[in-house]
Amino acid sequence: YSTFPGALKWNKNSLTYRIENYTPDMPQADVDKAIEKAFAVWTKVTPLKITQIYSGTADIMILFVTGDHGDNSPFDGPGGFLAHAFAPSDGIGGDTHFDEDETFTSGSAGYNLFLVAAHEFGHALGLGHSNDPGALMYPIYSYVNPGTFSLSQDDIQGIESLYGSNPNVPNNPVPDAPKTPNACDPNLSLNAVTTLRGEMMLFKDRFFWRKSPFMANVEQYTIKSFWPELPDDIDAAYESRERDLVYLFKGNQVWALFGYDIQQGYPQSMQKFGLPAGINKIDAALYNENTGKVLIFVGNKYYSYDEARRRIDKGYPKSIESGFPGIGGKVDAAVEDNGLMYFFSGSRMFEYNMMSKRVIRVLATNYFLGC
Amino acid sequence: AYAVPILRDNTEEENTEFAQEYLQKLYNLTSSSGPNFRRRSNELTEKLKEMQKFFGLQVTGTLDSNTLEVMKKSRCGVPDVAH
Repeated sequence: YSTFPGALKWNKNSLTYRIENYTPDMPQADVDKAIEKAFAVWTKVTPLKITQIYSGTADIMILFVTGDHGDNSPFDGPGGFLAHAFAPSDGIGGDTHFDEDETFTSGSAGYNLFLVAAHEFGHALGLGHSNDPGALMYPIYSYVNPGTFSLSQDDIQGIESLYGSNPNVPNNPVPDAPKTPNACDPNLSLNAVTTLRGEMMLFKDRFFWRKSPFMANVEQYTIKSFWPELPDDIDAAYESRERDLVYLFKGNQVWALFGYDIQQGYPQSMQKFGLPAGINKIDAALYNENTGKVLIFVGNKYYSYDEARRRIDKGYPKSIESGFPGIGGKVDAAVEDNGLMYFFSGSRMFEYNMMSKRVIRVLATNYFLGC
Repeated sequence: AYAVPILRDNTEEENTEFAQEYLQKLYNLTSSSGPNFRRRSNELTEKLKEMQKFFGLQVTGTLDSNTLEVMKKSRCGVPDVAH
């Protein structure tokens, strides 16, 4: 997290806000609710009390404006900058402006006003931007379900560094605040791993790391900052070299990516892979380039799927232990890269040679993450 | 024969202008015009590196496609570095 130079903050715990005008994008009552909820995000974890007034000058004046609106920070039309807010101080300090050229909503269409406002009020209370992609104070907009939204640990530590914690909330920092997965956590486990046209994508919770053979470092993003339609916490993924598609599985649904674009007509039912009825979730999947088969892992068993014939091969399922001796009973994720197979299980990754049918190395799960 | 000026790809020009404006607003790049081309070019490289570092991108100092992709994402208009 970051704060403004001099750790600018309000020197009082009771603040006021006033909504000077309303966006025509949403019913006025919905705007009021979104703004109120957005302040509540911060008052829940601090001693601050923030109340609405309907006339006069409030500490935090809220405006919907377009283009050059007289504060030396003009907006830029649809897209680009969505809003901005000023650090705590008298006068314009705390004031929050939304770009009326955007479309604000209560849902996932356009830009969710609650999410944008909660971020901007972080600034209005004294927070700068965070480079933690899971933090609310990350500068790039990324839709999350407002119903399940919660501040990240990073956000909470930031705001509490300015105002301390909420004396009425027993344990601080809020114990269940989500932490962004750390690539260098020795205990890191993964949800899914796949290649994508020479890159590798490693999924964890609502994030993924993107590793390119041309870049030394690995980039971390929220899944929804690339694909708002995709779910978090995916189960498995593999790249079909035949079809130049990446399949992503969650529950009994499957999505397809063509490059970085979501393929039309998805999600589809996983039943299209011909798995036995009753299988509503898979653990991992990998594409075996030698055979052109897709290996699908479920519990301590695995299936071989023939993409050309669109069906499961005869004689399956087989036990993972018999097919891949030495990698243990169950896998979290699997990927083939440069002719070797990699099986992820908890904090360990097994490098496996399909020809010699044996484990070559046992490495850390974060081996590819450049720690 | 005379050298016909090779018109740089229009898009490249636009992308460079876009990036300069982005860095001016969010990373304190001083104005992109002025007499000292080398100094301006160095500053642009440094500010690009600063932005790439903030977003965990490959720190190249050049306007690669990844960097441009991040610059084009919808975001908050408050600078990433303290003005």
